[in-house]
Amino acid sequence: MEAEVDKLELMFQKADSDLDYIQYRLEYEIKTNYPDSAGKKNPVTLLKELSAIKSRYQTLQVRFKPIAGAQKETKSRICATFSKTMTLIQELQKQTDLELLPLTEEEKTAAEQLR
Amino acid sequence: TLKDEVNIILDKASLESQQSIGFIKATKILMK
Amino acid sequence: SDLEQLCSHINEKIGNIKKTLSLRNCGKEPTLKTILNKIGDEIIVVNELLNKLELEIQYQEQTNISLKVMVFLVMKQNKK
Repeated sequence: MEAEVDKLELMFQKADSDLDYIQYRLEYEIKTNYPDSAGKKNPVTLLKELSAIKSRYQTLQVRFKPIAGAQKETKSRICATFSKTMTLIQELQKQTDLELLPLTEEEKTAAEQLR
Repeated sequence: TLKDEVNIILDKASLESQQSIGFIKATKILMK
Repeated sequence: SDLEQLCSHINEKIGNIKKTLSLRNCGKEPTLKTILNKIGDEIIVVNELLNKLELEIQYQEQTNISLKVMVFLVMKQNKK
């Protein structure tokens, strides 16, 4: 039984290396028949570049996804803290009867934008 | 296609950048 | 599952060989050659777009850092 298993394993290894050799020979033939010239690449090179582009895009997508979520969370924390500060100031204003200057146009637009 | 997908995500990223720039400016004004 | 893994490994290699075989005659026929060239040009364009996207992502990561600093400053101001 052991011998059978070893034999089977050898067959798979041979099949694997045969496939690698076929791939290598095909690519070699294409590269030889159609060498890369300026701006014109052979099919094998293009195939490799295509898979490189796809994996690079996947990597950038994974990098980009968490950024939007993190930004949203940070912005909402800033807004929440600002509104707390504004409430505090209004409370203080009441208690001290101090009249604060009204918001300037620029500050109003900024507050609007934050809201 | 892949190109379309990249264009879509690029537009989205640029839009978000613009929004963040505006947000940071507004925050700085209110912090003065 | 080992056998399934082995099977998919071999199938993947066979798939690659089939793909390369189909490309074998690509460079001979003029029409396929123009398609090849077009694909080459498209790859250059997509690479440039990915460069732009990478810069945009770096910029957004920087923006995130400055927003985090802002949270800290706003909270400090709130305490004050």
